[in-house]
Order: sequence, then C-alpha cells, then structure tokens
Amino acid sequence: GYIRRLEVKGFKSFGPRALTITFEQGLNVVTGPNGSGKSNIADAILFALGENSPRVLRAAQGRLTGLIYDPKREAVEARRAAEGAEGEAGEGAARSFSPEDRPTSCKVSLQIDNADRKIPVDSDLVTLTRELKNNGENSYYLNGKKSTKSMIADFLEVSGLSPSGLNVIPQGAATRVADLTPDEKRKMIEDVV
Amino acid sequence: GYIRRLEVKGFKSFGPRALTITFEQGLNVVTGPNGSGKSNIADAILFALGENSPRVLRAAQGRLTGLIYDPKREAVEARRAAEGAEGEAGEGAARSFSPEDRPTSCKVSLQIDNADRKIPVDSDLVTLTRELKNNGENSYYLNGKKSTKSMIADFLEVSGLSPSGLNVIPQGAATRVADLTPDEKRKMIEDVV
Amino acid sequence: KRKVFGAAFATINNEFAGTFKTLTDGQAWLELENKEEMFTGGIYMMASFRGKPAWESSSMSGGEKSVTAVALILAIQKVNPHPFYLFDEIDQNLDQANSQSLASFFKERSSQAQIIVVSLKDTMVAGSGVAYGVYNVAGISRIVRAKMEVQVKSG
Amino acid sequence: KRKVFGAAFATINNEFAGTFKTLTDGQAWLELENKEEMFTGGIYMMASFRGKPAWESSSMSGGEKSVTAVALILAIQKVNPHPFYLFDEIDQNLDQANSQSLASFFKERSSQAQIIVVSLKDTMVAGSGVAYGVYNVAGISRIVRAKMEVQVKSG
Ligand SMILES: Nc1ncnc2c1ncn2[C@@H]1O[C@H](COP(=O)(O)OP(=O)(O)OP(=O)(O)O)[C@@H](O)[C@H]1O
Ligand SMILES: Nc1ncnc2c1ncn2[C@@H]1O[C@H](COP(=O)(O)OP(=O)(O)OP(=O)(O)O)[C@@H](O)[C@H]1O
Ligand SMILES: [Mg+2]
Ligand SMILES: [Mg+2]
Repeated sequence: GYIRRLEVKGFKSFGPRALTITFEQGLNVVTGPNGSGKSNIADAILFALGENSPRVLRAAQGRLTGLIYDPKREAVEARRAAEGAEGEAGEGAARSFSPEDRPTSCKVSLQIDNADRKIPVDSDLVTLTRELKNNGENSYYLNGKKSTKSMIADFLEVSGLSPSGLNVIPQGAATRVADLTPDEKRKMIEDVV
Repeated sequence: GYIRRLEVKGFKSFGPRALTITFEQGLNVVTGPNGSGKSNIADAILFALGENSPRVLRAAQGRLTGLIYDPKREAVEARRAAEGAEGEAGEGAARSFSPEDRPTSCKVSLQIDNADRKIPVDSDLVTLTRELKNNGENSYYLNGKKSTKSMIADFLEVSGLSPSGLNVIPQGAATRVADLTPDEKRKMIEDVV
Repeated sequence: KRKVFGAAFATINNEFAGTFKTLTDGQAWLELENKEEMFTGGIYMMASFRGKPAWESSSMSGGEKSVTAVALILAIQKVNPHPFYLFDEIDQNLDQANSQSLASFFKERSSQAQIIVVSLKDTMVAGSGVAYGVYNVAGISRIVRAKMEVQVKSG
Repeated sequence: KRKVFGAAFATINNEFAGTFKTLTDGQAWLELENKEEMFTGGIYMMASFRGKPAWESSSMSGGEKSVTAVALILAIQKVNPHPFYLFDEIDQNLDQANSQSLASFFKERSSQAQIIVVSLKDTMVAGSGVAYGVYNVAGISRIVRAKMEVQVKSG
C-alpha cells in the first residue's frame, strides 16, 4: 500500500487550485528553499490519514480551519494601498500577486496502491479523501463513497496504514528523540509494542 | 577585548595534553565532523568566563567534574580484553589507542587582547585562567595572579566580557528562540535591557 | 504485557545495534535502568562511534545524539512495518559522512517500502530515485519532478 | 523601568527590521500583545518574506522561523555590544540562499567585533577569514588552522 498520488486543493500554501504529486515506489526526495512548502506535503498526507491535532498539522491560529489556504488578503490590500501611493510601478507588481479569494474548504485525496490486495478492498487503487469546510465540518470518502471518521479510522487500522509506530517523522523530531529522558524513551518503545 | 588565544588542558575531549588555538580579530569559522569537538571549544570559553552550570557546559553526569577529560579507561580495558581474546591483531589496534590516565584536573586559559585598554588593566593582553580539580575545587587566576570567583565576576562585569546579552548562542538555541511563546520573548528582551 | 515488552525490547535492541553499525560502523546498545522491573526504570541509549569510547547519549555531541536517535527510530520502525515512511529533514545536523551513509541506508531500505524524505542536503537528493523540487511563487507552492539519472554524481 | 523597556523595545524593533531586510530582503517587525501595559502581554515576531504575505512566527516554516529568530538575536546583540560573539551551528536549518546571506552578514559585522562561528556548511566556511578544522583521533580532539585565501570561491 504505497502512496501513488497526493491531490490537494485549498490546503495550506498549495493555494486554491488543485495540485497533484505523483510518488514512486522507491526513494522519493523532496527538496526546495525554506518556506517553499515541503513540510506542508507531510501535513497533507497526515490530514488525509485522519490526523486531527492542529498542533501536529501546524495549523495557523491553532485551529483546524487554519489549514485552509489563506491569501492574507487584508495584508496584501494594505500593502497594495501603500504601494499604490508610491505610483504606478507598485500597481504592476501588485497585480501579478493577485491572490484569489480564500477558499471555503480544503481537500486532500491520497491514492494508495493496492495491487498486492493487502488492503481489504477489491481494487488496484484505494483513494482516501478528506474535506474540511471553514465551518469546521469534516467529510470523509473512501473510493469516492461517503464515509465517516470512525469507519476510516477502522479501515486504516485494518490495512496497516494508520500513522503510528513512528512511520512519519516530522521536522525536528529526531533531535527531540535524542533529548528524551530515559523514562520517556521507555515510554516511546512501550507505545509501539 | 577580542579573544586571541584559548589554551585547554585536560578539558573534555581535548585530552590530557595542553592544546592552543589562536583566533583572529575578524571572522573565525570552526568546522569538522560530528563529535570532533567544536562545541567543546565554546564550552571551554564559557568555562573560563565563569559559567558554572553543568547543563550549560554539557558536563558528563551532570557534574562539573565531568568536564575533566575521561578516556573511559574501564570501557577500553573491557574492550581490549575482548579483542585480546580474538588474537594478536586486536592487541596492535588497541595499543595505538592507549589513552592516558584520567587527569586530576582541567584547566582553561583565555588570552584577551587589550590594546585598546577597554579592560581596566594596564597590559596589552589579559589572561583569565580557571582550573577545576576532581575534588570539585576551582581556582581562578588573572594575568597569572591568584584571584577569587567573585573578583573575576566583578572584573568581567566591568570590562564588558561577562557572557550575557546573548553574545554566546549555543547549538540549537536559535531554534529554541524561534519556538518561544510571546511571553517568553518579552522576558528574553527584558533580561537584556 | 511484561513478556511482550521484553521480547520487543530485545528485537529493537538487536535492530538498533545493526542499524547503528551500518550507519556509522560503530557499536550501540540499549541499557535498562532496572532489569528486574522493566516498567519502573528508563532506557539508556549507549553508543561508541568508531575509534572512540562508549558514551551515554546525554554526553554525546549534537550530531552524535541525532545519529544515535535516528538509528533507534529506524530500529523501532522495523518492529512495526508500514507500507510507506516519511522523514522531514531528519539529516539536519548530520555532517557529510553521516548524511552520506543515511542516504545509502534509505536507498537500500526503499526496496522494501516506499520512503519519502524531505532534505536540504545535496547528498540526499543525489542518492534518490526521484527528486521533487518545491518552490513558492507569491505565497503559493508549486512542485516539479525530476527523475534522477543513475549516473548523477553529487558535486 | 517602563521607559527603559519602551526605549529598548523601539531600538530592538528597528534593528530587527533592518537586520531581517539585510538577510532576506523582506520585512519584519515586533508587535506588543498589550501596547498599554507592556509587561503584562507577550511579544509577537511578525515577518513577510519577499513576495509572500506576512505571518506570525508560529505559522512560519521551520527555516523561516529560524531566520526570523536569528534576525531578532542579532538585533538584541546590537543593544548590548560585546567585544566578541560566538554562534554554534546557528545556520542548521537554513537553505543555501539564507546561509549565504548570513555568511555575508557575519563577514560584514566581523569588522566591528570578533565573531566565532561553528558551522557544517561550505557557504559559511568559504566566507570566513580564518577556518579551523576540528577532528578527533581515538577520542581526542585536534585542531588545524587554515587562512582562507581571498579568491576562494565556494564550489
Ligand atoms: N569529559 C570528557 N572527556 C572526553 N570526551 C568528552 C568529555 N565530555 C564530552 N566528550 C566528548 O566530546 C565529543 C565532542 O563533543 P562536541 O559536542 O564538541 O562535538 P561537535 O564537534 O560539536 O559535534 P556536532 O557537529 O555533532 O555538534 C563527544 O563525542 C563527547 O562524547
Ligand atoms: N493556511 C495557509 N495558507 C497559506 N500559506 C500557509 C498556510 N499555512 C502555512 N502557510 C505557509 O506555508 C509556507 C510553507 O511552509 P512549510 O513548513 O511547508 O515550508 P518548508 O518547505 O518545510 O520550509 P523549511 O525548509 O523552512 O522547513 C510557510 O511560509 C507558511 O507561512
Ligand atoms: Mg519544513
Ligand atoms: Mg556541536
């Protein structure tokens, strides 16, 4: 059950339009400048797999709705007004940065390879989709069919996909593990067993 | 008052023999593999400037005497015995790693340029020396003359050398500053003012 | 519960030693604070880097601690296999040699399970099968994909 | 006390904006949670990286947070000058562009006070006046010094 495709729409810095990433089975290395959006890819994957903590997903303002793309319109407007006052040149530059309106929801779809049928569904691909509206409402879909949070959680458990047992290591986590006390290290191992 | 020379003897990984580093006035960049001893240079400078926290100096076993070079003899003996059992080859390799006995003290001298006479001492160079014995006793010297901890502390205060106001940024500190809460940030600024 | 923990601990300890050896050619092992009552004591991470004596992780350098922690994480992952793994800048404070050996380790392990690694280091990018370049235009992230040619030599 | 803090805060805020601009060509500023009662509220670090909207530091990426924190540290140092500064791997999670601009910043600032920087990055070593190579033989640290020639171009 490896990840074949990740599709995001309105999620964090990926903007209001749909964006797709196709992954390979072997080693995939993601690189790019600071602030480009690398860790947001990890957050999108965790979001689709049911992660609900705004802290773990690094959601702005500590609320899940902070995951919805935010063009920070009011900040841009304020700056554009300031630039406008400096003459036409500001207008040109500002226009090329015309962020769209803030979407009302964010959506992430994760397409998982199932050729080996390890996941108890009779299809070569399994698609998990999660959508979060700006009113805080979540909707979950499995292969296009509406589902529920607990059904998805069960499904992930059975197919060995739920993010536990340290298969996702967020930025800075290795340094934190290095600095755990002996008791915390024992607890880390206990949690996995 | 820039640092001209650092002399260490028996301090952490610098071993039992004396070692000297001469610094320049401008930009000095220290590099090298993981575990080579780079951060121990920073610890030596802080030690000479009167830093007393085993945590800040990263002293082994959380005690200041953990700063004294430790060849870990008992571990080496144990391994050598194991290697010896595997035949002569082990003996040869082990002999080249014949760590000396553990010194009974560690000593750090810091030579500071005073050509501009900003430090209230009438000499071109000011040498601060601190020695720590394995019984926990510290001795302090200023230009070779025995002094006391509080006299050194006063001296550093007057000459603007005491490590405060964030002039020494240990490994990992920038990331910690980035993750401070708003209240902790205010406190950080209050402490410096 | 005690039996299960004991068995898992032994497996993790073995894997930890093996992974650390592969990464650094040194020796590492876990020590239980209290062998009789596993659940009342902590666990110490011990390691000796090649040519150096053994230290407990709290007395290691920043990079040495990281390498040792990475070896432990990789060992724990073995106990509980997953179809995919994701690491975000796990090589941040590793020097050239350690990041090189971690890059080869990931390459090797990626034949058994999918690995997605975020890294700023050339060593890691050069060793990959596929590289994804993420960049930001006016606050919006874009991504380009590049299949790394086999003969790519890191500069 | 309130007056002194207010004046220092204004100076630090100015320096912070200036340093951040030099490092990233973006804008940064500090916001007081409670303007009337400075001591009861916290301080927010705000920044907008070039071409991007402004965010509070808790919503930035790991590297963006670091760069912003470094700019704040450098600004605070200005308020309380010292004859020497020491930075230990402060560039750890900075990308190539940010570490390059930090290396130039240090080169510039080192004309006013001595700077000792520990770094694993080539960009920082290439930009230095003098480089010190530390290495370890059988557990004992040794050091070699190399004066960097002016014409050294980083690879
Ligand atoms: N008292 C001691 N005697 C001998 N060695 C010691 C002592 N205390 C610490 N060490 C060793 O000093 C070594 C170097 O540590 P240091 O933190 O200076 O490395 P570093 O060059 O900063 O590495 P990194 O790049 O990983 O940060 C460590 O391997 C540590 O185990
Ligand atoms: N809801 C949102 N809408 C728009 N942008 C957002 C949102 N949430 C976070 N961001 C922005 O996403 C950007 C990228 O963050 P991310 O953490 O993915 O960067 P990164 O590539 O991992 O960088 P680094 O190398 O520094 O770790 C940040 O600049 C952040 O401000
Ligand atoms: Mg990141
Ligand atoms: Mg270090």
